Amino acid sequence: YQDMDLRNEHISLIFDQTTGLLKQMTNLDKQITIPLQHEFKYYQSFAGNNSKGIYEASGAYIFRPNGTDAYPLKTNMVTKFMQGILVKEVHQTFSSWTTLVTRLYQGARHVEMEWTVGPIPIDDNQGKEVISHFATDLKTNGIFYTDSNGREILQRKRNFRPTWKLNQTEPVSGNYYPINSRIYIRDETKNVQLTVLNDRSQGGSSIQDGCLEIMVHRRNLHDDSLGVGEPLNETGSDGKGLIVRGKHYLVLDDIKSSGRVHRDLAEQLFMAPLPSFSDLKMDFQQWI
Amino acid sequence: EIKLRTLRQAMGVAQHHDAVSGTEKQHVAYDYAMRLSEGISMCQEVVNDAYKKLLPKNNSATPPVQMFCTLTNISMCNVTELLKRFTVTVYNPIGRPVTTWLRLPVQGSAYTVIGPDGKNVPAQIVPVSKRTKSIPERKSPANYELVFHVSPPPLGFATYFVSYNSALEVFKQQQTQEKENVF
Repeated sequence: YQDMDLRNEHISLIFDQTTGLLKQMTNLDKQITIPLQHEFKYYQSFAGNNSKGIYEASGAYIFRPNGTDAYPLKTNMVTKFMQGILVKEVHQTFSSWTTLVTRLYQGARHVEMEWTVGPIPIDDNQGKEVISHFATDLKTNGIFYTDSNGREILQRKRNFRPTWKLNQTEPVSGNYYPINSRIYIRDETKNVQLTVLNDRSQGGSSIQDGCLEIMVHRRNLHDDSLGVGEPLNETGSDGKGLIVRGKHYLVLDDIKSSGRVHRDLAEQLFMAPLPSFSDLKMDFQQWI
Repeated sequence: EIKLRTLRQAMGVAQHHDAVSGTEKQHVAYDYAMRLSEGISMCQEVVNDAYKKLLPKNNSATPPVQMFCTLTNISMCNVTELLKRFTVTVYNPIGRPVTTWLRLPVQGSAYTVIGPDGKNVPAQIVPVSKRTKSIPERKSPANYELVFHVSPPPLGFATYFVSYNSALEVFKQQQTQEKENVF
């Protein structure tokens, strides 16, 4: 075993030899290197007591974890390294219900992370809220940035609201914000920005300095009594919980250049090229 | 216009707060999905009508009908999986040139891809993992994904010609090497 270096012309990712987890990212063009640990964790949902108004359960309307700790998935991790002429991939199996494919395409200036999560097990009678968690050493001073509606990027400050004095009673969910297209953290002194773009609206936050987390899937066993009248516990046709698949895109750059990179990329993701196919009854010469 | 209206209306309905936030009841979620799906199908007809006018015609023959695969994210596309020869037409809705990667679920282990300029396009065959594979009960789920680079022009389209190739040399060039570790 040795550390695995997944790299193209612009980016290098180092995967740890003992854990199999991502541990470092480098922008080779700008010579920016940060320690970057990525893993999937989950919060346990608060079961609540709906008969008492202030003890609402975590449900469709409310994300309310039972405590402030997110638990890592503890299993033997299987990692598969795949290498070809156009794309290099790392396939990670975090658990029987959580997998991730990290891709570096030839010439790409971003990392593609395709996650597949579910069906979330509930045989322990515990609802779970699964997050994709990134940890770095960036000094962010409680500040992170999310887009409010896919257009305007807003600065968020942990345990703070700009227009009133906040009495924070929910240290995790009270700091969660909608992410419609991107979230980022930056270290002004190092002049480094880590940006994560998503392919759908999600919730996310920076609960500790230098960290980012994005919620990717939830399965709850209790209704939050705010109107929907059923727990957020969707099942597929097989009666098991839903399996969800999506992508996150990682960009590491200096603060000044990051805007150009993530805005270009976001436009391309939002208005992605549309492929269509047709059956061909002729050979290439006839076709051309 | 009538065909476009179906998706417009479905999107309009889905502006309701419960669709935006995902707090709708389950049967309502199914209904939203059905409305959107119907709207998307109608829009695909519109795209086909446009391609009939825009794609070059071979004498009097009309261009072939374009099929859409909305499940490629779960490695599922009946066209690319079942046909040994097909074309991919990529439309770019942005007013600047873009380059992107296509991943098409396939069953063969080597393919020739020819671009709109008649030149060979480098391609790679990536195995589909058990977890990433589409519904296992399907008779013949794709075992591989064909990956190649596409560069459609601004607000325009580019057509790629894909055909199965059994040559050993192509297979060697396109295959992906694997190494597995357990931690």
